[in-house]
This record gives sequence, structure tokens and C-alpha cells, in this order.
Amino acid sequence: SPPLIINTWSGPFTAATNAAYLTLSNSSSTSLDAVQAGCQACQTNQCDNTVGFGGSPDESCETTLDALIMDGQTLNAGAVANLRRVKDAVGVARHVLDYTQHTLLAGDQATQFALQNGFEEESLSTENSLRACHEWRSNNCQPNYRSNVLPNPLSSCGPYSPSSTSLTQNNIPNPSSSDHSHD
Amino acid sequence: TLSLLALSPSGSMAACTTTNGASHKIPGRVGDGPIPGSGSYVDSTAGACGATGDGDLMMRLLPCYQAVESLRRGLSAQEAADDAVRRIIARYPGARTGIVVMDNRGEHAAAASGWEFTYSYRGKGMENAEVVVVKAL
Repeated sequence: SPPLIINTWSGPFTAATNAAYLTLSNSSSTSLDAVQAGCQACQTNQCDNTVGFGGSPDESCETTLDALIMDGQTLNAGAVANLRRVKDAVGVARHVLDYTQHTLLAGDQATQFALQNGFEEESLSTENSLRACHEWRSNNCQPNYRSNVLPNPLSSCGPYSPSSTSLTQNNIPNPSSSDHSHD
Repeated sequence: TLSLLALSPSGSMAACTTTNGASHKIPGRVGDGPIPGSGSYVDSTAGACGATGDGDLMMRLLPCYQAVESLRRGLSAQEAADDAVRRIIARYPGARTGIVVMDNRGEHAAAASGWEFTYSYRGKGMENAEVVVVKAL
């Protein structure tokens, strides 16, 4: 019975469950405050390296963040996508919700919005994320999300260019991708 | 990815998702996390949903919007979760998915495909979060 918190995953993610529950147990806090506190707990703790800074580097070794926060009373939502160099992605998303009439800001402009709202600009890379990226490059850039390009993305790093041969359907996730390579 | 849902004693609900996405993605790629109806979705008149998994596939079918609208149509949380995941694997049989669903009375459930999924919850009077293991459909 309420107050009630439910979230994906377990292990380190229960820190988010508990942070959100304790926030919601405070009578002055809203459900929106609670989910924000839960998401921020996992961002700070880098839960499973799939949340927050220092995880999931892209091909260029950069970590970027995505976040969404939504109010079930009003259906107001705020989100950031491909947020660069700002750690508190859900905090920025909350500012999109509270201080704009938009729903989703992306990329460098989302970063600029964050800085204008007092968030700090800092690197999202760590030794671990850079090592993971360099190991990926040493492993011929495997697993790889490119398709219908040359050189063959299943065996070679880029740069890539479109292949002139007929396109193949590739709707199945790369079977060699690791459990950590997901959203 | 963390997707998290809250139900307050007054009945208000909220949802959030936060993620650093898929490893080794193409720069600029955005998955399902920040998309309302995909990474999470909530409507206090029906319920809430959070998702994790292969975001490039899941974001095409808006599973959380689907699940919450299924609650509105009278499905239970378990039925709504199962239905949303089955719609994904009908088109993408190999997809790894995990979704949690909670109706606006606090009934909750989850469904998954492609892996063993877990979720956590904590409600009134509970000293710690409880973990539920969900087998793949």
C-alpha cells in the first residue's frame, strides 16, 4: 500500500527504491520529488554502470545521459537526451518539466540549458569507461551497431561508408552484445 | 537503466527514467529512456510503467504507453505487462525487455523477454526493498 515505490532491477538499484521511499514518506514531498530522488541516487551510485556518469561509452569514448520525469497528475513531462558533460540528467529533466513548456531537450543545447540553470559542466568519463572503450577498439570494435556499411562492421572499425550492395534487414540485436549493452 | 514509479498516499503518481544508454553506440544515438510512453509513462487515473532493455526496438512500440492504456481498459497489472512484452516479441523475438507496471491502487507486476529480469519495490511498513525475479515469457 502507498507510499509505494517500484523500479526496474535489483542489487544496487534498491538504493533508488529506498531513496525514493524515504522521500515519499516525508509528508512535504510529492511523488515527483520521490522519483527524482530515486533516479538521482542511482545516478550518483552509477548503478550497474548503466546509470549515470562513467558508463556505456559511445564509439568516441564519450558517456552521454538520457532522462525522463513525468507527473501522473498533469501528464507534464520533462526529458533530456544525449546530454553531454552534465551528471544530473534527471535534475535537468526536472528543470525542463518545471521551467519550460517543452518536453525534450537534446544534445549540446540541453547542456547549455543545464548550465543556464546552474548545473555544473564536467567530464562524464572515468578511467573505467575509457578503458572499456579502448578495449572495444582493440577488439575490432565489437559488438557494433553499424549495418550495410564498409568496411564490414562485424570485423572492422571505421570510418565507415554506405555499402553499394543491397540493404539487409537487421532488426535483431547484435547477438554478441553483452548484457550491459542495453537501455 | 533505472525506471522508477511512485504512488503517494494521496493517489498521485510519478515516473522517471535515467540511463547512460547502450555501450559503444553510434554518437548521437538516443534510446527509449527519455521517450514518454517508452522509457516510462504515468497517468494517475490509470497507473504507471517503467521499462528497460533493447531500447532501439522497444521505443518503436511504446510499451509503457500500451501498458498504462491497457490498465485503463481494465487489464490487471500482470495482464498489461504481459501484453506489452508479447507485442514486442511478436515482432522482435530476440528482444531483451523488462517492464514493471503498477496500477493506481498499488497492484504491481512485471514481464520480461530474453533474460531473467528483476524488479524492486517498497511500500508502507516495509523496512527494506523487496526483490521479485521475473522469468522471460
